[in-house]
Amino acid sequence: ESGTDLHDEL
Amino acid sequence: MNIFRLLGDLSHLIAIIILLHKIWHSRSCAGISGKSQVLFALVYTSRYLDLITTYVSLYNTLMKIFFLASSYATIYLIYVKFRATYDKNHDTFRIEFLILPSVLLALLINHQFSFLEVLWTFSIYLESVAILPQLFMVSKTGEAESITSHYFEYHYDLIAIVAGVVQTVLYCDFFYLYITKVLKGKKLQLPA
Repeated sequence: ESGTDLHDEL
Repeated sequence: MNIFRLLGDLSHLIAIIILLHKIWHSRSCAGISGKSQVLFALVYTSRYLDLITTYVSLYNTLMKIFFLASSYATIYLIYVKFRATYDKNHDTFRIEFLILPSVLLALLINHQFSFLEVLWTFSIYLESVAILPQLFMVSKTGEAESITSHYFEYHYDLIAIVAGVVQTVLYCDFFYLYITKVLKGKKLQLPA
């Protein structure tokens, strides 16, 4: 999983 | 969303509100490193570009907009509105020494070599060291205003973990300086 997949994280 | 993330988000939100409130009511930004605030604005800007590309939830969108807007508002207060109170002679950390290595590291160590992913990685690296100008300033002056807090989530991500460890060490140093210099009022003084 890449960082930009974590859209729900701030 | 879990309780830890919510508490982390809310702590962050409150820290920013306290900082802005304090600057506004004291009409002063003495003790605050403008350079650290510029770095935080850079962190949010490079991380939240997905505001344009991806919609997650109203909460997510509002928080991202708040973090972006408040970091630019803080910069405005420091460099424009209350410029006269900004202690720029003590805010002398060379931020290019943080930005350039973060850019280089993000280009070399990332999950995927794409524009948004490299910027996201850059923001994680930069966030871990963005407090350094503030730390440097406190170590010089022995003064501190409010401290903004940042956090990471328990997602197994080596990049975030290493950056988080570095950040924790730096914040421990900040805590140490706060106790020894600010609370105990010990200032380093040069002989006359």
